[in-house]
Amino acid sequence: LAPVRFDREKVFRVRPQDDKQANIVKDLAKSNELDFWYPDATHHVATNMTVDFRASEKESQSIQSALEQSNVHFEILIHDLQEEVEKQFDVEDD
Amino acid sequence: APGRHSYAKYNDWGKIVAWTEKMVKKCPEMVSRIQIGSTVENNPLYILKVGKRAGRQKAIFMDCGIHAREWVSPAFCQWFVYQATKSYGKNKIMTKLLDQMNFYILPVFNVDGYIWSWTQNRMWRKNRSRNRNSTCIGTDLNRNFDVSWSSSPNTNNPCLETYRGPAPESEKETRAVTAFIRSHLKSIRAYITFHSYSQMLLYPYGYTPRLPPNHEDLAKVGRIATEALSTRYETRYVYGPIASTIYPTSGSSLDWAYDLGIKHTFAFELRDKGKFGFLLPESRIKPTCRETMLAVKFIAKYILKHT
Repeated sequence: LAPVRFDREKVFRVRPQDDKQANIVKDLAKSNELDFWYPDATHHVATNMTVDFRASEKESQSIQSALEQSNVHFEILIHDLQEEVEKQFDVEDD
Repeated sequence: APGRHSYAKYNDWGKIVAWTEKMVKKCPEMVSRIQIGSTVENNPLYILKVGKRAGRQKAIFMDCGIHAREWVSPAFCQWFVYQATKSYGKNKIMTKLLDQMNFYILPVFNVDGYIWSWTQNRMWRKNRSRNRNSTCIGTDLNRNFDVSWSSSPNTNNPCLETYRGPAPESEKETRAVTAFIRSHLKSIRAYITFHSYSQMLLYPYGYTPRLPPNHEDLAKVGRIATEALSTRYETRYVYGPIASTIYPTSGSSLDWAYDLGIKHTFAFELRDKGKFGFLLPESRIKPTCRETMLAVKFIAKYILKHT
């Protein structure tokens, strides 16, 4: 098997301001394959919690649009996960 | 040939196994290796016992790498063994600790998952056991312990990252660890587990908002340990009970060890706070380990004196 690649996959950071916004994030998780980094599952998502999740390149655009339309504040922590995977090995061999 | 092990880099499983052999050969009077079981894919589960004397004395059990993708965690366990052996006879505190207590260190708990995260999928979290009636693979080992195992919602779907397994202790890795801890319960005074990320020091409980009877003691240790940690690079950690500090969990190793009778149990969520997440660059391994060492040494000193 070829190793999984993460080209242009994104990690979003969202901070729902109220229950409505928390539910928007939960709904996004139902309709997209999100990998929750923090918290580790959708059901923990709550108001005022910092939520980090990974999304595929394909789904990232629609997720971004949905968050913008719902006025949910977000930032993109990682724009290209594959780049970060490669950049983690930043120490030369002894 | 596994290649060269480095404390400044992430090491794959082959290098870690070779490193355990090397540590035993290099410091036979202080380090011994115990195989406590094997994984579904038949990889050995090794514990390193680090301490100067044999016999009945206090011990601290530490594990790293329950979650495969949290690579900085196994890096810390290796760093701890290295620092302990290197500073014995030179550093007063470490010498005292190793003279008077043993450390049982499980450098990688979820070996199969760790290997998978190196070879196939860097973002893998669970172990690699097959699930009946599902094509989804793996159980979250930190939901598989026999403590309020079925109480959390949404952990019974094998396709979720937090799948708890078909039964408590269903996983070979969990059973190996619990059997070892049970058989050494008389000497083990503290249990520390290392995760990443979010910079926290947690104590029980996760399965209930209730606080443990000695919560004031645990909070005091948490406060001083996080203060000690911050003295090196001013890295800020928060501390507190799992349920209110991070989020409620069930079936976690920390709560299980506490309810078994180990009254000082802690979980570190190491660096960082999300800039890199699970992909902490290797250049941050050493500072992360150095500062964490300060907190762990404080906890060990406290255990030696107060338990």
